[in-house]
Amino acid sequence: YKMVIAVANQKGGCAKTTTAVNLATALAEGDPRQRLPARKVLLVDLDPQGNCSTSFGVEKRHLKRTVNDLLMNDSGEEMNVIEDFLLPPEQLTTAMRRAWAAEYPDKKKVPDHIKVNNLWLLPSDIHLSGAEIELSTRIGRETRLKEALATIEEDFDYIIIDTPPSLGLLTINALAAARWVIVPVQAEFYALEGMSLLMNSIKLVQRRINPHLKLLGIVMTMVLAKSKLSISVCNEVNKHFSRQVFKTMIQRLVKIAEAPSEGAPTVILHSPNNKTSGRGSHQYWTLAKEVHQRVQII
Amino acid sequence: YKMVIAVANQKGGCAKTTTAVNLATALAEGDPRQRLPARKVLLVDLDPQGNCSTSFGVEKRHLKRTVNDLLMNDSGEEMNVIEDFLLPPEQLTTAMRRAWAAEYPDKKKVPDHIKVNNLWLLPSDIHLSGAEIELSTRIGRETRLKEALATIEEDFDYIIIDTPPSLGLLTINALAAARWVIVPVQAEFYALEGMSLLMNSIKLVQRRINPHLKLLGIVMTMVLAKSKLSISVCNEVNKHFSRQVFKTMIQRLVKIAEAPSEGAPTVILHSPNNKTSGRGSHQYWTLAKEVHQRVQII
Ligand SMILES: Nc1ncnc2c1ncn2[C@@H]1O[C@H](COP(=O)(O)OP(=O)(O)OP(=O)(O)O)[C@@H](O)[C@H]1O
Ligand SMILES: Nc1ncnc2c1ncn2[C@@H]1O[C@H](COP(=O)(O)OP(=O)(O)OP(=O)(O)O)[C@@H](O)[C@H]1O
Ligand SMILES: [Mg+2]
Ligand SMILES: [Mg+2]
Repeated sequence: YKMVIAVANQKGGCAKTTTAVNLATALAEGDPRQRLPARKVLLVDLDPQGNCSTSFGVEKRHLKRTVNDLLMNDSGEEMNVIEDFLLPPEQLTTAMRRAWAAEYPDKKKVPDHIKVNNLWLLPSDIHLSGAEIELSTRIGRETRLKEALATIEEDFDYIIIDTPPSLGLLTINALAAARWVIVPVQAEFYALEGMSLLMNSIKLVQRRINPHLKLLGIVMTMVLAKSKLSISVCNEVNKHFSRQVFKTMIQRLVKIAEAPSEGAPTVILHSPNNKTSGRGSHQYWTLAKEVHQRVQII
Repeated sequence: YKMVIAVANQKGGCAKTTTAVNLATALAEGDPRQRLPARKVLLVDLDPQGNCSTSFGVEKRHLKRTVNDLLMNDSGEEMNVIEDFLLPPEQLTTAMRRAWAAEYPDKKKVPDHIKVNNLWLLPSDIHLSGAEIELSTRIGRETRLKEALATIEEDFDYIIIDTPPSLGLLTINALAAARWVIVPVQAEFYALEGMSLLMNSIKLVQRRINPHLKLLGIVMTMVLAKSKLSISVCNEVNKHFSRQVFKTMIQRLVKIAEAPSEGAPTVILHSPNNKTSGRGSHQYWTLAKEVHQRVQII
């Protein structure tokens, strides 16, 4: 129960998936220079769009079973989640290397660093979009994910859950299963609007379903260092939530937006020490380190 | 029934609100030079985040009644929608001018062009986020918006509906009430993912609830003219949906992102002829013209 982290914000396009994918990958890989240990990580894709799978070049039509089957399981029998539902690191690595080769057909060899070691993925699929309505009348509709993850929790150091842009049953399931929640906030004007709605929902889940849930932090994303708008939104968020905002800010960078088309997270594609193409990678490695520290302290 | 347009895409942050707001405002204002007549327009905010209201500087805590009350109305009695629920152009203008003055405290006078003439707003509020689950067990859950709008349809030339980033009951209500649907697609990799899911949903609504519904067009948004990623996503969308993609593309421009903090749509804030700050305005005026032409022809 200790290390389940939901990444949530009902505002669309604020970098929930980008943050969940890069955070999970960096925490799995670890970085000895930063004293960030390698950890066994499970990434859960609870968004019907399945953008987490795309981030690793995974083709959704080849998936055997997805998180949808887990949530809808009414048979009462124990499922073998690790065997039947999770994509192991070897399978993710194969998908990444194939997607990278497709993006760079003229390159003879896929670089060795295009791989993951300690990361498993629980993929979603298109049918998950029906789950909200289908679950709404079932028993234990809010805690189905929590029950499903309870059987495998001991096998992982971190479980990171990507959520869809809404406060419906899928996100409630994620908040019910989580110990922590990370909220990405885009440094743009509309983003301020939804913060109070989200904080209300978190309080409601804490009171009614999951008293252990805590806000781990708020991460500012797509920040444009020199933009008046960005600066004023960051100031506004810091004013209302000062202690909870992570020191690490993620800037709006083309390399981060391009990573999904190359089939791998930016923390894998680019070395954090590369001054030109590695700035996004560096920022997400720094965020992973900050997350790891906060989880230890609290 | 002829001119109800839903703006929908379950991918978050692809500029649904920005497109709905600027399109509604341009169609309401009209532009004699472009032979675009002024029209009486209603903008419906069906997103619990209420970003449409923010776009006009409307403070949500002062709202008397919202779209939520309309959808949840089980009393069977006719409501006086125009009197009790809609914000008229004078009220939107007051809110815009107040928000603009707050953003520019050192300016003595608010410019005259900060106003709207023919635009009404049906606002949403935070309670709408509970509507998905509350509606799911009520009679006629999919056509409540259609019924509510039926009483006022004759009073407007266009009704534009902004939707939340999901394919749940709120968006289904919008598609059931609409004659046309406009799909904004961000020129980024993840955006391609959700297109088939959305097209399936539109087909399902056409078959089961609303046979009149047609795709009016796909508009590419946040396009970066020189970016490899943008170009390849635009090519991909054109390959699969060629005839349906609007000729007008909306570029990623800072002035468009800054408009909500000034309390007015970019088509009002900036003249389309202003070469430096008016490019976004010009692109949305051109899109309004293209929408007007398509609706006439089909
Ligand atoms: N720091 C960044 N710089 C540039 N582009 C970014 C950055 N972070 C994310 N993006 C891009 O912005 C878009 C939105 O990000 P993403 O899909 O991760 O957000 P999301 O919150 O998961 O969206 P949704 O609400 O649809 O789930 C994507 O195209 C992504 O590649
Ligand atoms: N062409 C553009 N150039 C720059 N920024 C833009 C552009 N269009 C929209 N934006 C900004 O991008 C963000 C997302 O846009 P918007 O909120 O309109 O999308 P949406 O699809 O309505 O999001 P949601 O899924 O949350 O409803 C906003 O901060 C907006 O100001
Ligand atoms: Mg996402
Ligand atoms: Mg919106």
